[in-house]
Amino acid sequence: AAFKKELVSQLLHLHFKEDKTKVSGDPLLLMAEFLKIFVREAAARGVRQAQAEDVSDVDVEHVEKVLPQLLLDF
Amino acid sequence: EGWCLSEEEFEIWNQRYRLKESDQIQEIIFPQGRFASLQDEKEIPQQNPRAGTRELSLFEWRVWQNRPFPTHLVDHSERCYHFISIMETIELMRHEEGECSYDLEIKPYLQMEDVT
Amino acid sequence: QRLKAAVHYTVGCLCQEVAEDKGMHFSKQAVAAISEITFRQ
Repeated sequence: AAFKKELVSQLLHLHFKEDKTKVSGDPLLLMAEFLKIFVREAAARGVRQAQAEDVSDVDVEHVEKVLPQLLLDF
Repeated sequence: EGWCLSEEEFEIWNQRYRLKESDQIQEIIFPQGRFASLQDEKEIPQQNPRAGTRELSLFEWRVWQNRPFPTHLVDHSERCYHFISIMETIELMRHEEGECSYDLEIKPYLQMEDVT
Repeated sequence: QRLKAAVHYTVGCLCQEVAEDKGMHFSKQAVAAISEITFRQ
């Protein structure tokens, strides 16, 4: 699974002032890779927290516990 | 436009990931951070979350933040370790009564000519 | 909302991979939380 370049382009354009702003392929691929790493890190840290609590289901609260440090790491 | 979900992807999303009215939590939001010292030009009115909405909190588990959580492929940043050390200092001070150990420790080094 | 749904779907697939990798399961709410955080990021 991965973020499609076109999806990343749409996401970036949410924040651009100029609609005409263009982003070429490489930055889109880099941003897609960044988002993939971010999601996998969030998921893996949520898993670690659930495992530390000896439960097999990762729930919101496991994500919430690791959230402050996750956001400071990105 | 190539970015939106295909029919098949939409079906999977709708079935596997979409939060529905029938779910206990129908929506998860991450409240807009606000800068206490600066008046936000676009002040977002603090709306009360609707029933069924779960607001993600950054301070619900604050007392757990005085130690580094395990990481996966991305290590903790310097500013994250700084945050953790501050949370540890706060945790230690939390149990103090009256005198503040930080004050007692640092006061002997204060030279008034450094600050006037 | 379509954009959010596309992000949510992609996040769900990525979480699925991590879940299978670690032999764990993600609740829908946990996936939605990671999706909301990613969208905000």
